[in-house]
Amino acid sequence: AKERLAIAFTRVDGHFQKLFATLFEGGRAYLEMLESDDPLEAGLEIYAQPPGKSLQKLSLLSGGEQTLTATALIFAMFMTNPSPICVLDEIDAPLDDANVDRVCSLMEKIVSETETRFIVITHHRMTMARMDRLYGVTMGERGVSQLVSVDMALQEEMALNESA
Amino acid sequence: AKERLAIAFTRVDGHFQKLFATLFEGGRAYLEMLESDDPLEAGLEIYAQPPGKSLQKLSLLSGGEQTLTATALIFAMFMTNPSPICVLDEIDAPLDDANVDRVCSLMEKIVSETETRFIVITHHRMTMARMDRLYGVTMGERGVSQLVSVDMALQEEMALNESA
Amino acid sequence: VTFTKLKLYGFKSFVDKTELEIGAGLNGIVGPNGCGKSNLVEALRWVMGEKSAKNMRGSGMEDVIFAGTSKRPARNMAEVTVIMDNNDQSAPAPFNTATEIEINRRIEKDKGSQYRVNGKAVRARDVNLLFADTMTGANSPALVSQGRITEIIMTKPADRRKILEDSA
Amino acid sequence: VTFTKLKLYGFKSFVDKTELEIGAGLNGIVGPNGCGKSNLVEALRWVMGEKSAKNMRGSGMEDVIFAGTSKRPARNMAEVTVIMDNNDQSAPAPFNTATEIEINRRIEKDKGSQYRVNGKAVRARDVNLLFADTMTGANSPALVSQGRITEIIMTKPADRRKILEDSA
Ligand SMILES: Nc1ncnc2c1ncn2[C@@H]1O[C@H](COP(=O)(O)OP(=O)(O)OP(=O)(O)O)[C@@H](O)[C@H]1O
Ligand SMILES: Nc1ncnc2c1ncn2[C@@H]1O[C@H](COP(=O)(O)OP(=O)(O)OP(=O)(O)O)[C@@H](O)[C@H]1O
Ligand SMILES: [Mg+2]
Ligand SMILES: [Mg+2]
Repeated sequence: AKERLAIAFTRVDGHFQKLFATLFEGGRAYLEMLESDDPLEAGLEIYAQPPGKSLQKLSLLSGGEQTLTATALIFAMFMTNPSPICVLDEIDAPLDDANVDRVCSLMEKIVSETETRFIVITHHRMTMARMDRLYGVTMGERGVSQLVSVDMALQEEMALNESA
Repeated sequence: AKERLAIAFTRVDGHFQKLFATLFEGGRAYLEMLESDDPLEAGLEIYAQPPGKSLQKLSLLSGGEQTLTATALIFAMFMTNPSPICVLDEIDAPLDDANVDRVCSLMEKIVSETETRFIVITHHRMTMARMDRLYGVTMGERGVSQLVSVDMALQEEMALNESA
Repeated sequence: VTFTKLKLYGFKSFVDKTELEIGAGLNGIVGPNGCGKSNLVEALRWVMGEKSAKNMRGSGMEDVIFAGTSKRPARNMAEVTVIMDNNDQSAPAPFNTATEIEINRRIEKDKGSQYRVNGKAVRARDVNLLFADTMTGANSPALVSQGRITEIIMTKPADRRKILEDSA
Repeated sequence: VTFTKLKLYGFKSFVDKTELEIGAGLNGIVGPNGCGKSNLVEALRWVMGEKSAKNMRGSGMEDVIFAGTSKRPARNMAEVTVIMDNNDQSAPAPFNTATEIEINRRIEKDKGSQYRVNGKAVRARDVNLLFADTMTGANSPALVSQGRITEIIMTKPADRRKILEDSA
């Protein structure tokens, strides 16, 4: 089992390094497995260097940079164990437009390479605009959810209205 | 000190109950100080009931409902100990437009009643549109931050462009 | 295999029969806070065999049954069905011959969960195996729940290592 | 008292002299991820007397000094000034007579922090008292840092109780 973890670690780290550079359009990052007597230190540490910045532990990056780095790790774990479906619940909340754009481009790339189907829950206008189709969930009647299909023209307009 | 905490608790809870009803346009919530032998249970628990829904612990609400409830608590603590300045760093990320609108209305109400000055950091288009003035931070030169003033016409346009 | 549909009936706030078409590419789900989007994610997690009620914001498994509103009575049953296309015959035995695979999980008050695949009653572990083979499952990195990203950022290195182990 | 200005020089990514006008009402700050918005918040927290480097994402207090880029050398000093209007004379003694109060904190490599109020050197505790009286301070509920909301939602009830105690 220890060997399996080491193999998984190497594969995930390999994907992670590439995906980080893709999402940040440069820079570099890597995973490190720290052995330590200190239980607060031992485990999986993440080092990241956004383009033009210095190498830091994940905790020293900005909120959005941390989110984008964790997103690279999530996709790295996904690509190590690919699946016909991938569900993402509001992973884009702290990201600015430019970074949302790159996450969507990465998802489109994964779709074209693997035929994975994505379900993406979002409040972000730009993410909505990049979806192939949109479903809306409403609670017209209190406490009762209803699913509706949102057509593309309405999708454009919704992306204009929903200000996130 | 124990007495001071009890007084603070009562005042914060008083504000919290009103602010929750304001932000949710109904429903109710309250704080409870639990004494328990179980260290995982003892402490400050939050119970909330959004309009038309059943009373739950905070952990059972939706992501946005949790955020809005915690926002009510933050403002309740603020109004118990008011201050000439209030700084909020991206508190609106998981909120939809309707909820952002109510948080902004609440801030405007506090401004009119207390002359508090707010500094609000946001990626949310609707929040930007409700500010009295906007400042932009950029890193034109890598690793070097610059502050610029954003005029109102540009503010309108930025709110249209920044898709969150 | 490909996922094609998710159906809910009585699951949390989806009291009425609901059908989600899972199309090719990117399917976006939008809506106001608290309207039920994350419940959809939990429904998929649940039908894939999620064992822990805590992972679905509940204290017991029966918490997924529609609890009622002032206008509608509580129900005593919840069921979710996920439909997979198996035209490439890549599903594991004994399901590899079917062109379409329908996995259904149903819970009734005081009676626990029952699983069916293409109408035939199976055990929970058969469903777990089925999804383990397609690399998905309730604890797979393919289901990124709300707050998971924050968890990865905030947890101690030891817990982060556990997340990596679980996904391996 | 009213807050009117925040000035930064050499503080984290704000290597050049920067001045933020704090106007009446709602002041919005926007910009891309990683451009320095939270650094502004930390500058205010710092000049008000923040004692813990951890609360500002650093391991040591000197981490707030501009660390340099490929084009610009690191600096060996950082300073932040906050200006308050005291026309209503509500500031605590001995500052209650001044119409404007300028609080400056400066840190130099290997020399630690130095505080000044209206040009006169004071101790850190004088600054803490000044801000405690206006109900603000580095640990006040008036400074809601990024991730604080998540902390309130996610922590154990015992830690949440601590947050309430600190704000009292
Ligand atoms: N067993 C149940 N019966 C009825 N309603 C339920 C049940 N369990 C949860 N709910 C309701 O489902 C709603 C939560 O929905 P959900 O978490 O999916 O919201 P969401 O759309 O993800 O919101 P957000 O954008 O804030 O994340 C709550 O209003 C809750 O009351
Ligand atoms: N001592 C320092 N010297 C130079 N740069 C620093 C220093 N400390 C932090 N930084 C830089 O400041 C940036 C972080 O900025 P900050 O956290 O304010 O971003 P932000 O605008 O809040 O972003 P987000 O929207 O993602 O929250 C990082 O790029 C970091 O490299
Ligand atoms: Mg949700
Ligand atoms: Mg920030």
